[in-house]
Amino acid sequence: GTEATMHDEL
Amino acid sequence: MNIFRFAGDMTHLISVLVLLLKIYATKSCSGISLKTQELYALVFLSRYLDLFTNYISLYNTLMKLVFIGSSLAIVWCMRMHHAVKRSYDKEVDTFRHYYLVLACFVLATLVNEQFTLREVCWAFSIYLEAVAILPQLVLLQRSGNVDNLTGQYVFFLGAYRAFYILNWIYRYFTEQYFTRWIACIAGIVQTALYADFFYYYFISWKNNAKLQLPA
Repeated sequence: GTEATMHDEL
Repeated sequence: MNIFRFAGDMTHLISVLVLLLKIYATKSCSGISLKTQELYALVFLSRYLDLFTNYISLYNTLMKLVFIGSSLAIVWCMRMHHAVKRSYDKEVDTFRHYYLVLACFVLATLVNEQFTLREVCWAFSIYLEAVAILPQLVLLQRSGNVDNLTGQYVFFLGAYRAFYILNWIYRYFTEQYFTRWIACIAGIVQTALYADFFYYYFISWKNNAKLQLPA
């Protein structure tokens, strides 16, 4: 499955 | 985390501190666009929805709280504080920023990483941040001369996203599958909007003269 795009930036 | 992103976050933090200093020290917000501040508050609120749901690091959480808190505090000050709101020149700050919000929202529903609430809000915040400075730049051109703190505020605000572009280039080459096309393209547009401001800022710094933007 497509991993949820982890937004690790501010 | 890499040095470019850390430098970008610190530059962004400095721009917020310079604005808070200007408002607190001079009890005035002359030359500051309330509309840009409102757009930035909306950018942070729509981007940091996951503030309490997915924890990334203490640094990440703290910085999100600082950006949300400071942007709301500045909007509150400019709208409610008796001394500060008197210095707000609303007849000069006339950019129709609601159109920016609408356009960015429509674009975010069309172009996003996934059609989920969180991703549409994230894309919306990225697009909105790219154009949020427009009311401020228009106000500076209308009001002609720019006081030092306001000029420094806009300069650091513009410089931070330039550091982020270096961060995306760095991550693209050092991490597999790292692509942030939406953020990267919007970040390039955002930084490009400051181009002429940077030029006049550099000229004023070189000639040690007051920052003047051509009308």
